[in-house]
Amino acid sequence: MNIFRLAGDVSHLVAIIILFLKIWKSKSCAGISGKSQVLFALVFTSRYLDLFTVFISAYNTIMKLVFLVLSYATVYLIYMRFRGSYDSENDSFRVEFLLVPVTGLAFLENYAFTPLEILWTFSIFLEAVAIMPQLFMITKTGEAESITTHYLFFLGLYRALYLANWVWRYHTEGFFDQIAVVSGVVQTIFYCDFFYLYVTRVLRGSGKMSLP
Amino acid sequence: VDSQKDKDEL
Repeated sequence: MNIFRLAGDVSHLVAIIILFLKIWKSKSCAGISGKSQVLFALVFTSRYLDLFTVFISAYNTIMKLVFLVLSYATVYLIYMRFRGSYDSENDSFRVEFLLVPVTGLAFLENYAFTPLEILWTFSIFLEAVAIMPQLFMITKTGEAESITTHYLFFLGLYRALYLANWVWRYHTEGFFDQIAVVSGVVQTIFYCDFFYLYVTRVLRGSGKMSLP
Repeated sequence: VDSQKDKDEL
């Protein structure tokens, strides 16, 4: 555990809590892609199956459980409790275009051809692209509420901090996780355009982020 | 450096 890794985990947690509280307090999930949230719930489910097989640390177990519970609670709020506010019309990204190639890649490139390892690899690849329905929705509607952009900022910052963590670990321990690093770079690249808009429009302006 | 996976990372 180093400072980048810890800051990355905290950033990830902050992002998920921001989104949950936004929906809970406003009683609305307007502007939020339910599809992206289902994909993230799927990411955590397929990655954290090792909760049943190995114990790593209390920190590790608690964080995994918190991520799982919050991701399913968010999906519940969107599709059940506040489904009246769900904008299914604009949440029209075809997730099979992500799931099919990601599943295929997980079978081709993994650390071991075992169910848990393939599911872990699937979760790493899926996480890299899971935000695409949300970014697609923002592009389609042309705007995002500032609280939604704060959520996206912390979610992007999380993987960027993990990249710093991997650079640090490579130099200090000689550690290199090829699957996670390559996917992490791809994942972070997806947020670069958003980071630019966030700094130039949300932080310097006020209120909503609207696209040109 | 061999490619390896760290089970601790989230």
